[in-house]
Amino acid sequence: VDPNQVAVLFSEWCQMCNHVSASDAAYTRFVTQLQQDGLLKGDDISERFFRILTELAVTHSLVSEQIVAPGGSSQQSPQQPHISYFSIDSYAKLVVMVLKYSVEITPNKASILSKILSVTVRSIQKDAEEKKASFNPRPYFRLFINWLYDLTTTDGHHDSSNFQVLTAFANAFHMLQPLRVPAWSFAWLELVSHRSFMPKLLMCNSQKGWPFFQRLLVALLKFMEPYLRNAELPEAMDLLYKGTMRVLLVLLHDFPEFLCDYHFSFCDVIPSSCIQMRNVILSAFPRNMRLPDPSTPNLKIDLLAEISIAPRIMSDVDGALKSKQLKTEVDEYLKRPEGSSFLSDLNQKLLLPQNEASVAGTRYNVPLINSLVFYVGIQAVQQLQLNKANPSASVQQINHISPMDIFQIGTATDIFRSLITSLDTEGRYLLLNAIANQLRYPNSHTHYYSFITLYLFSEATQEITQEQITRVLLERLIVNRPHPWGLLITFIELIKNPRYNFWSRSFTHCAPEIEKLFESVARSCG
Amino acid sequence: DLGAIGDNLTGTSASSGHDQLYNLQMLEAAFHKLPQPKDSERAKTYIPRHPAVTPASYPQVQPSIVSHPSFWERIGSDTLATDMLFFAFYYQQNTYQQYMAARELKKQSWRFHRRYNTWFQRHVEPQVTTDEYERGSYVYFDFHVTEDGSGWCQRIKNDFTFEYNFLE
Amino acid sequence: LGIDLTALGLNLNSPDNLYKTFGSPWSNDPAKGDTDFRIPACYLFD
Repeated sequence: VDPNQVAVLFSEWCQMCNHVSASDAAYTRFVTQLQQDGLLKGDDISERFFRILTELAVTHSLVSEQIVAPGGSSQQSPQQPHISYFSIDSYAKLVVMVLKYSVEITPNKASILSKILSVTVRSIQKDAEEKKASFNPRPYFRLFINWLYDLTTTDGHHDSSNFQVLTAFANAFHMLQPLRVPAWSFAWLELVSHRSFMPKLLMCNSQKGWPFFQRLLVALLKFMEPYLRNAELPEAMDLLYKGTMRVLLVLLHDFPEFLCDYHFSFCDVIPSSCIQMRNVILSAFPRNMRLPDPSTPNLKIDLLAEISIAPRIMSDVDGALKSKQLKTEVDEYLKRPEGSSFLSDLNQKLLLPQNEASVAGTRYNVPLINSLVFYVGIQAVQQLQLNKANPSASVQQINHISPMDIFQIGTATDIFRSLITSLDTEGRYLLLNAIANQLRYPNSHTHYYSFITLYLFSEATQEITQEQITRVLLERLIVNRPHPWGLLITFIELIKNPRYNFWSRSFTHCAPEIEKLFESVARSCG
Repeated sequence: DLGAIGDNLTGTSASSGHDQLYNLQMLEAAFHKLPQPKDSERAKTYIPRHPAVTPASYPQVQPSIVSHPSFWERIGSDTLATDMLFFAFYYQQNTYQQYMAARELKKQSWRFHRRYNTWFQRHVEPQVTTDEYERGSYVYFDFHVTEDGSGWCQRIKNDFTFEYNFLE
Repeated sequence: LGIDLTALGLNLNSPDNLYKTFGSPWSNDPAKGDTDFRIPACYLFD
């Protein structure tokens, strides 16, 4: 494939695109010729052909970047320079026409598209790696936008072919995630959240696109995680953070079930200090659900029908446990706790090796703690529902602490009780965070973890533990809204129910500012 | 399994070999090359397929108002307005004007039949309605050649079956 | 303490889906109407 010949072909194509009387027949003839020349077989020759076309299109679009200042000297404008997208639009159109008109040589058009996308991905990766800070993402952004407009549809008649196209793009975007091409990050997020991609992927083919989008969102959060550990963000990262928050708000409004189903995956990659972002995800609830106002006087949580229904969980809950060979030990302990030494050194197993801890910014394996807490709780809830004699009895069991309660769910609770006394302050904080991450909309998990939170408070042997439980709840409440429903009802129960004697704890009035803070939060909870 | 997801032992990304400082530097460089709104806008410029020479006193470019949604939304539903919509639809294909004309026609309860490339409107409630089709009397807009001449007009077709398979 | 999420340019009380008018992650402004209009293939014929 001679680059000069490709340049001639591309020039012919661009002239055709520019011609006012260009018709589909002319486009068809051109594409047919390409096919007859052996350029569309999907082999190495095709790849080289499309790679050269990509380079030509991008190079020509950036030729106009230099702006001539008065006096004739060329200088870089401090604002965004003008880019001509004619070559990019023409190349994008060629690909669309190839997909539309070429007779299948490869099994299906999605396969050809995937090949072209992988050529584009490699071009971007190479360009970014070579040019580094001077890499310009905008021509490639334009290329993708054109394709998203022209190759995807919201037409339900073509759901399965649309799904193949969208997942081909999702895979390409995954290859171009910020961790791999950081200079492409802004263009990446704008494409991934674009109305021609994100809603289509989430709406088509009975939610089969959800794992693909989850993977993209997790990739973004992984990139930001080290920087989000700090409250002060560099300007560029602050923009990316706010952009991510906008996207999460669109998801919260339009696709809350998506955030509900994958909440565990997202919380795993958000730093514990990034409270508002986590709250946005945990505040999601199914659109057909009406949440009772947590501040309703005499609200009877136990009578809500939803608390006996387990939420749908699509995340991989026990993956971290399995990778550390802990799952089998947990299962054995839950089955046969008597005489087990599982609890004696469990806290040690949650630590990271020192060299990894310095990179992670914490001494603990946070995903492992999250996985342990969630897995154990799910087992406890399942066990409760299996054992219940009748619905009302099990509801009473989960709400009121009684010897029967402890017998039914004591083994799971023992794990939490043991850890909360054996862990140090940092470990305890992370454990309580993992528990509080399950305080969401009304469902059996929220109900169980609310119970566990309050139970650990009332059973705590040291006030420092009660203070830490309070702190974990409070810091999630003092950030700007939204606040998850389960968090609110748990905190309200804690401060209202005389059983917990909350206001007599010394930490609630250890300083005037703290007293005012508690009063303010209590007022805002109604 | 490192607590901080995505980082490996040396504080670099396992996926790319880049460290946090490098990633931030690239992000900051990209901060000055953000996609602009016009990067995702499609051209609405109308290019006539068969341009003709007209007197210089005639407008030589389309008025910008026809690229504005509110022009189409207020066009009305009288015969002249509907004729304008059909003109834009059939004679300004692949433009924003065609898109808006189709949108307004649909608002006026016209429906496009993909096989006949014709817009139909129910003249009366259909006599038969199933999951696959409806049948009844429809107004349609078409180009007709008769002994008296030819031209675009609206006509009524009785006992027409509109299969939903062909509904756009 | 986070940020005031109501100041990010999104109408969080909107009865319609937000994605339809979501302009960009960097902008407080909604998308300009119909900038991404798409002509179905069946609208293109002789």
